[in-house]
Amino acid sequence: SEIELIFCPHPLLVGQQQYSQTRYVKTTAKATVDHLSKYLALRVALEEGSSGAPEGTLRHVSEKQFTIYISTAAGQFTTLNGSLTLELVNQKFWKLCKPLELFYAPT
Amino acid sequence: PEEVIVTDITINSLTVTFREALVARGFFRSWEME
Repeated sequence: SEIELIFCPHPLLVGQQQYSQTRYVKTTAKATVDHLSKYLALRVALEEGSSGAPEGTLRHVSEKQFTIYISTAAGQFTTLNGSLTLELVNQKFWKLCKPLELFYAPT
Repeated sequence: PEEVIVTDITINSLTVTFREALVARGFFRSWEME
């Protein structure tokens, strides 16, 4: 099955000078948090590459560059383990019938 | 959406496909964005 998610910059951990685009993404529910993190790192590298980043940046893309969070009750944010599938994240933390909202920040 | 970005990501031999749109309207089926 497929999962829809809104991928936002962490409101506290991402500064105004840092990459902060909100992304609208669909993928298989079997994808892990690490897959999502690596996807973000790749997209950021491609976008920054178009504005003059050093060549070869794509070869060093890693799921460790970003940490993924989900908002819990009372405005808290929980770090998501990279091995969790998005399906498990949805079942355990989200439980809502709308796109999963996740947050990213540089590790 | 007029354009959807498609990207494959592989970790530990598991490849998954990500599809991304610039806007959510018309892209998400489970919740229509206002």
